[in-house]
Amino acid sequence: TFPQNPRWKKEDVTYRILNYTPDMLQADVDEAIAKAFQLWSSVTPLRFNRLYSGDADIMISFASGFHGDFYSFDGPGGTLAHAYPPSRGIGGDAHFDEDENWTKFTTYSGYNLFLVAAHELGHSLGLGHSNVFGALMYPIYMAKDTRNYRLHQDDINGIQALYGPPRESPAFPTKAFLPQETTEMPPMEEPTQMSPREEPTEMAPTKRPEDCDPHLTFDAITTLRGEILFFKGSYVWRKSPYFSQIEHDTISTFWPSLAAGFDAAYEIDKKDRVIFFKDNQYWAVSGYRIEPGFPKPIQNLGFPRTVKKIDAAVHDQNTKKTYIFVGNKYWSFDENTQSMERGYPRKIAADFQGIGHTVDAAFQKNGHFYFFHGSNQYEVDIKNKKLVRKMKSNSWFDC
Amino acid sequence: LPVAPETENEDMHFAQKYLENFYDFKEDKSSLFKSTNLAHMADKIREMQAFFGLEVTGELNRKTMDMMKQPRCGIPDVRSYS
Repeated sequence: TFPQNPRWKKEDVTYRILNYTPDMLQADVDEAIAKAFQLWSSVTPLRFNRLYSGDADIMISFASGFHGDFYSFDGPGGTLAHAYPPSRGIGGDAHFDEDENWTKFTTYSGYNLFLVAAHELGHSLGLGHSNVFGALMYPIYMAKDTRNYRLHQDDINGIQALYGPPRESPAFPTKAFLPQETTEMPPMEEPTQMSPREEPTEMAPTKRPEDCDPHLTFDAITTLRGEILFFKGSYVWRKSPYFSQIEHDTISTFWPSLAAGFDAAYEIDKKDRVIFFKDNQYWAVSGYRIEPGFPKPIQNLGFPRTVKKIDAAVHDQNTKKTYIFVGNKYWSFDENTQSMERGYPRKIAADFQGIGHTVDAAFQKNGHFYFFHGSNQYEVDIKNKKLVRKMKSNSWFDC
Repeated sequence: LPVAPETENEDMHFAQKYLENFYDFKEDKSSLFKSTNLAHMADKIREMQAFFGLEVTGELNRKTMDMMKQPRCGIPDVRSYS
């Protein structure tokens, strides 16, 4: 709660929607706000009545930048909304940043108005922020499935500390829930989450292999903005030039819709772009963002229909060519012309001395290619394509 | 994910603004010593890291910057809300 625990000294609280965002149908805004109030009324004695004129306890509005209080909004991203604790005047009011893209869905392309409104109305009723990861009153936005949305027990404990439990129910913690969602929802994407208080639950049923397991193999490896990302199943190992320790993440932390893992990956650093391959499709991402129009079939790159999946890919930033490995052959894709080079595929062993087998994963760093085959790694000089040395696949993990 | 390293100064400015907005950090303009403000800022970074369950180091490491850049509510996390 806020200092001195401000709360409404009555059970009938009024609200009024002063204006609408052009991002959504007015009916969808009305519904999102009503559902957000319903979430709180289902666990307290409070009743919320909508006014259409005059002064209401909770005035709801959309605005951007400076909007008449001391807390100007900051454009897209960053601060999404804010609300004031119960009191006269501005107390209870909730402001939403019109520079955000508001939506009734839970997709990457916008912020779900119901989720943000439910959080802000928590403030309007007197709740502060929670540091319990997964609680509605956690300060950071997390896209979640809003069908059957349930308040976290931490939220219920907080609001009932201010207003007590609902009249008709026994005084025990209740699970707030919403009636079955009527609007059709697009397929849910995993909630985007930062490093929570408790360790992220791993996506894959299998356990993450040990960093220094001598038999460790990888599905795909790529550089990304100066780091090296090693992929296996749904797991990621991150090697950063800025930090000594290896960071352990899951793919869903960065690209929830690609959580199943990859066959190959490569970075075109000049374009701040990473290409991921899985089966006969590929995606282009920039940071967290999956570029629109993906996935695409790998045949778009010029592969024959007989190629069903890619083993490995690595970009040579000097020649602007990308080598893509399938079985014992490889293709050369020209990133400038966006087409396969003539005279390919060629045998890997014919051009890369010492690499006499298939390639599971590959990346380039400091003028060398690193080819991975099983638990071994081969360092190859990019210019003369000659084998420099052989190492264990996890030599980058300082075992 | 990492951001391009050349934005380190921007990060410091961004972090100071974030801590002013949400953790009641006030830069002591009168202080002749930059180190005083840096020490005070490190305290506020520790407070923010503790709130989010990050490793409490007082340093602006990547995870802390990532957390600061997440879309969020505009209400402070620290009680001195006025």
